[in-house]
Amino acid sequence: TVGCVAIDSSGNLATATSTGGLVNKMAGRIGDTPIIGAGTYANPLCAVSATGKGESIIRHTVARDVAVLMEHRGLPLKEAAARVVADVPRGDVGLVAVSAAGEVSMVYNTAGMFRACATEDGYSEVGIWPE
Amino acid sequence: MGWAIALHGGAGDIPRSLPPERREPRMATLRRSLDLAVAALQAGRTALDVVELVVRELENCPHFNAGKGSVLTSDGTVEMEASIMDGNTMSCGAVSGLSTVVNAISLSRLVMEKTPHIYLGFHGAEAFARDQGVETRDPSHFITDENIERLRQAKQANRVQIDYTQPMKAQPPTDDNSRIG
Repeated sequence: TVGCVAIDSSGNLATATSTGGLVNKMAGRIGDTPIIGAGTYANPLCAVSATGKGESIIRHTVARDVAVLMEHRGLPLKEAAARVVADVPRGDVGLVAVSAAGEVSMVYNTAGMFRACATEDGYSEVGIWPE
Repeated sequence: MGWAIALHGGAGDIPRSLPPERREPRMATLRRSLDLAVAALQAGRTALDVVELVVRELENCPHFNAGKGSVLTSDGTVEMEASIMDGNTMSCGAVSGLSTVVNAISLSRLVMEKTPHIYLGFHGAEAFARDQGVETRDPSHFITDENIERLRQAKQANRVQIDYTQPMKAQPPTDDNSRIG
């Protein structure tokens, strides 16, 4: 699975996710990636793209839950994303997200996640495992 | 706070022992995609354009599980899926069950922008792709030797694998859903 989230100079947010799914999956199996609110979600507060075991991500409506914690609990992006990922069975999920404030979060409960990010103030990161 | 971008190439059981010949092509694609995105954002492109162009870049890299390099179903076929969403308008598009479309993410954007629907799947999505004239290839274009081997391992272990699951010894069938995904 691959994904990208972005906020542009005008403050617009967007997310995109694409995948081949699970190895050895049954023909016709749909994962989290195309299900809005599970693997992919964006609203005026944040944009989220998830990856991992689709069945877990769907059950936990991962992408939408990040937005809900921000919207209804007033949590900042990093805290909202960390809390959602912590609630999904270990080894099943990773996500990247950006917020309307330009915060970036790349969080996962797997051994690693291929990830990269950059912000206008000059920060950038490319990695696989926890630093 | 200005523009910001984040991208991923999949999460999973990625061993720290991953050999350089498996790690470097992926890292190079992440860096190239990040550079593409930064240049596009600095040029004033919209967030929607940027997320689409980054995911196209990743779909076209055979080392990631999307587009070319998609993993295989138990039938040895590819069934690709994607979705895209605009935060401001909450417009969104999604596709599933694609076996010939080179960039599923661009087809999902066309679903968002050219149809009254959100989600098209399987033969309807393939027909829409032909109708829209997006690039398509023979399904064999998307199948790599590495993924044929991964399917063989997964079948041998009688389990499904998320991205980067490492080969394991054959597991006795269990009654959880790990055998059927």
